[in-house]
Amino acid sequence: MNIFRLLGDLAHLASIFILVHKMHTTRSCRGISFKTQALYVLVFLTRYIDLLYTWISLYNFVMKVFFISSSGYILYLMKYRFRPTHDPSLDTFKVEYLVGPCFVLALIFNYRFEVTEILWTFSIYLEAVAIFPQLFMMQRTGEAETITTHYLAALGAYRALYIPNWIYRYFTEGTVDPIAVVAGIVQTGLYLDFFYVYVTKVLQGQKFELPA
Amino acid sequence: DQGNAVHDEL
Repeated sequence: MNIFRLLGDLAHLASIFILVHKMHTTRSCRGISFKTQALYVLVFLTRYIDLLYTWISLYNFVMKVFFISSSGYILYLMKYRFRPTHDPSLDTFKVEYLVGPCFVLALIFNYRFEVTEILWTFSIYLEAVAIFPQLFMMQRTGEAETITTHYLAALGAYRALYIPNWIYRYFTEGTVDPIAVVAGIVQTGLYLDFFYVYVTKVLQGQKFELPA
Repeated sequence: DQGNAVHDEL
């Protein structure tokens, strides 16, 4: 564990708290893509299946259980509690285009051809692109509530912070996880456009609006 | 060797 990874994990935790807080205070899930949130549940379930047979640390265990349960809770909020505030006509990205190719890629590019290993690899690839429905939705509406942008900034910062973590681990432990690194760089890259608008607009007190 | 990869990250 190094500082970059810890900060990354804390940013990930923060993103979830921001999202849940937004939904509770506004009593709404407006502007949030149900599809992206559902993909995160799939990501966590396929990646953390090792909870059943591997013990890494208490930290690792608690975080995994938290990510699985909080992502399930968010789906519950969107599907039941605040269902009327979700507009499926804006959330139209086809998730098949993400899930299918990620699964095929996981079958081809993996460390071992084993069920759990392929599921882990699939989860890494899927996480990298799971934000697409959310970004697509914002592209369609051309705007986002400020609190939603804070959620996205924290979520993007999480994977961005894993990059210095991997560099640090390469020099201190000599370990490289090419699948995680390549997917993590792609994942972070997808946020660059968003980060630019976030820093130049939202952090200056302006509304998040995309050019028409 | 990534053989029996232990995935210790989240």
